[in-house]
Amino acid sequence: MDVNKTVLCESLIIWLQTFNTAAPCTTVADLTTGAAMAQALHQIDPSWFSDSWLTRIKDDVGDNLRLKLNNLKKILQMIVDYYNEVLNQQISGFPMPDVVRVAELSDPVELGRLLQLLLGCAVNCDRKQEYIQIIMTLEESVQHVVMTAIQELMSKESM
Amino acid sequence: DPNIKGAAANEGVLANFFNSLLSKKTGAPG
Repeated sequence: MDVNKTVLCESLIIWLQTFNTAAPCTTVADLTTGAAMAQALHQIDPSWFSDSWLTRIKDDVGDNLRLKLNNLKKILQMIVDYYNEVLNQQISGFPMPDVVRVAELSDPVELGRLLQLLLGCAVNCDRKQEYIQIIMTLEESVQHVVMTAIQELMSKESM
Repeated sequence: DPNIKGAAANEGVLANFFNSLLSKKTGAPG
């Protein structure tokens, strides 16, 4: 396992906890349902990640792999569309997370990539000031990982 | 103390980065 990528996932879970989502957001397994990520995205831009979109993300999937995967696919697609249509940023150079591995194996590397894309939504949206200021209150080691994650995203994006 | 200097430098790097991000315009074309 790539230690750096595990650190990325762990640090971004700590960051995601600042959204105080109703869905649990403590472990990799918690996030594999997609519910906490969807609720955070709804806070980031409720006009894009709308109420009606959020209702299509099932929050009681339990261990049902098919339902988990459906949620994660919807989240990834909506994030990619957000970059393309709202942020006007092409992220084709960024390796897309394998959501099958997230759902089936709770793979922290792939989950880290998905969280990295979610982070990019937060620090580029209209309310980015709010989210960046929250990041600046996190522990320095977490801020470092977040900074590196944002820099990597910025290096892959092209207008 | 080099440790204190290192921590301060680290803090400076983070502050610089996030402050520059704060001042960056939002991605949508104007």
